[in-house]
Amino acid sequence: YTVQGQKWDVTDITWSLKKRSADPRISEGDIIRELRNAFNIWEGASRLTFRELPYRDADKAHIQIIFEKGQHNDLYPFDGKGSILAHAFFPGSGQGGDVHFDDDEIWQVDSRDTESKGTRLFAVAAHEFGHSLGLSHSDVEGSLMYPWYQTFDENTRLPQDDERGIEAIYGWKKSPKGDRTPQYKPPVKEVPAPDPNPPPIYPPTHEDKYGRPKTCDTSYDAISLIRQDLFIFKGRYFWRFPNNELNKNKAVKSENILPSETHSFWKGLPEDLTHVDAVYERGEIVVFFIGKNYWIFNANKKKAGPIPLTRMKISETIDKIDGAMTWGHNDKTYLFSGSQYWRLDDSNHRNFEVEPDYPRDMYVWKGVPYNIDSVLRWTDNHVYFFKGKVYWKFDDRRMQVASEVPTLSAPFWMGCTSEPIPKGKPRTGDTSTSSSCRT
Amino acid sequence: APAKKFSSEAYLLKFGYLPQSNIEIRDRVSESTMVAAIKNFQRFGHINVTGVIDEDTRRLMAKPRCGVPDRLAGQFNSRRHRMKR
Repeated sequence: YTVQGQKWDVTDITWSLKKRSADPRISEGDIIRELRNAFNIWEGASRLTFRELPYRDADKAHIQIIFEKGQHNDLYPFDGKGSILAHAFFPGSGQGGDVHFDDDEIWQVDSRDTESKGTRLFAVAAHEFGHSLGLSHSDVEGSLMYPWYQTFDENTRLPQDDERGIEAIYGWKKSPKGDRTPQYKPPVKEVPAPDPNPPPIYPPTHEDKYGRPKTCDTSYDAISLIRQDLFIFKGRYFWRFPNNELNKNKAVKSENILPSETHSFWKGLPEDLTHVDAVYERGEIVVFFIGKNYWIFNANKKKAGPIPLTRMKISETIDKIDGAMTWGHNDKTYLFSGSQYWRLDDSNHRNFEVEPDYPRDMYVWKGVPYNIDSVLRWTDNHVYFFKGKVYWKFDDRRMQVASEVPTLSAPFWMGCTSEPIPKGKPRTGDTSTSSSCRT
Repeated sequence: APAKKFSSEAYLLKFGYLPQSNIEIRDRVSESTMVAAIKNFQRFGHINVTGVIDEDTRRLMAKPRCGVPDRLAGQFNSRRHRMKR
């Protein structure tokens, strides 16, 4: 088995059938039954539980399931009957966890149906849900995560390779006695209806008593060089480091520098903004991304906005842009969101559009994690990707991160002093490290 | 076998055996890179490792399958992402 690296932070995972097959031979009830059985395979072998949400709440589900044909608003168009049957996204926000079935296939929803010579939906769904939970393909023949289609029915025990894979991500399933019991089946229980007014969930705060982000203990929502000054955005605030304060090592000194409120400097951004998702500068213009909209500025004067991302020909399923930068390698502008990226044709400032053969999968940027917080093209012409409290320098020539081990952001970008890290050294994927101000 | 829908190179690129960086920085695929990609694919699919697109390889490429790449970033010629028991 191979673990992709992303996982759900919860063990109670919700799913919903958002768009059923258009094939009149199979009913929605048949499809739901096949999907439920496929989830049961994973539930029986892990600590995870799966809860079905009704169609009206499909957008709230961790795993949204659709049947589509051909191009369908992601970077993996289906190819008609045969060859590619379905695909899924690894855990994450936005499309993370979602499963798409090719509706040009002849889906078989009953193991007793030997006439239709179709593809058993249950078997493909069980495989795709493995991706939704964080497993990549396995090269073990007979494993559920083997990439080529194989028959598999709901009475089959989850193969050992897959069982170990899911245990590696979410831990062992415990029996009521507390010992490890693979394939332990929980007692059947009534699933309560979802709370129509769930309590709000607030992210953990890294703020001082005035609500400002802590300079030496925070992640960065957006970061950009604007007129050669470094701007770092977090929540409602930003730090500005003038060019003449950047030291010879290109690091900045920020001791005692307090952040300012973003909307009071960038007049024209919403006064009630809670954060900025991404910012980049190109020529005279500065582009801000917040949620599903963007704004265009010249210096700190608004020229246009809010403009919906769809105007850039970005799919309406994208809720935000994680990072934006102009790449030193080719001077093109790139946008990142979740596991995807786009190249933007912004040569004509009145007509921003992503190029036609995008989005593409971010694994092109080898070693950069999905769902980045921000990205910067720095004065050394290199690109730096940020996630949590760490960053990766990108090597354009090798097309991969310079080091798989990320570096703490605060010491370099904020001039803070590193202190012993309580949870061990930072490592790839560990974005929970901290540092403290020199003062 | 059903009709093949992708060229061999497109298939290897799509499923992660050829690095997609070739697309972004417009490098040409060298012969050695292509041979290594074919061998990795043949090993993954448990067919004879010949380094050339032979009949078994074509047949495997035509089989119905999942659309997610077999090899993700950083997994070329490496088993470091496999978890120890």
